Amino acid sequence: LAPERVHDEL
Amino acid sequence: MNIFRFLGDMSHILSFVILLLKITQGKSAAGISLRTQELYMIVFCSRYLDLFWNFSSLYNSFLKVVFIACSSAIVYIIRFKSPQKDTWNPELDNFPIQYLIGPCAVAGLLINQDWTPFEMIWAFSIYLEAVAILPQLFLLQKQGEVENLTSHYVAALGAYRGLYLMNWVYRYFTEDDYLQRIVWFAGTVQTGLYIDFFYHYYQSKRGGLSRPVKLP
Repeated sequence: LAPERVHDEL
Repeated sequence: MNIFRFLGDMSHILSFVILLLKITQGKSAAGISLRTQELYMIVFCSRYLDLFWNFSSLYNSFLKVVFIACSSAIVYIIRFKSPQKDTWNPELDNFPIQYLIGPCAVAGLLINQDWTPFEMIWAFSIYLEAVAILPQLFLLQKQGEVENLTSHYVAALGAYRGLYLMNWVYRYFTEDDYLQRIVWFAGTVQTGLYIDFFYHYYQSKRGGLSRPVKLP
């Protein structure tokens, strides 16, 4: 599984 | 962070300021769709659930709280506070938002980033935000003419996601593994919905004199 990308945009 | 995204967030904040001023100072919600405001409240409350576990930056977390607070306050004022609540017309502002929420929820379940419950909710909020302005645009269409402050509110709201589109283009060309197809697609749809409004807004504001925005 791709590492969970943290949403850095609002 | 880049200038497009910063200006986009500032435009979004401006839209909140204009709307809050209008309904608190003007003591009237005439011309404002409560349905759209309710959708925005759902969008922010669902998308920013990760306030509690994802910390990206103080800027991010602070604005998440501001957006949840402002959208909730707007819904509260229009729904419950006098005299604003008496200026809301349920016959006019009657867009069936269940036909927006349902498909967005299904889309969030089927098409999301990491197949985790939060990512499904996050994708739902992105899709819902793209169509949340529809009840407001339908209300303006019915009224034909747009009150001045309301036109600035809708323009600021449209500009925010338009600036985000530029931000995504910028990030795509400057960052290596930047890929966000979900927001790219939804943001394009969202901005597309404003094209017609922007055309009439520009026509009415051209030449400095502020003729009211007329929608056919």
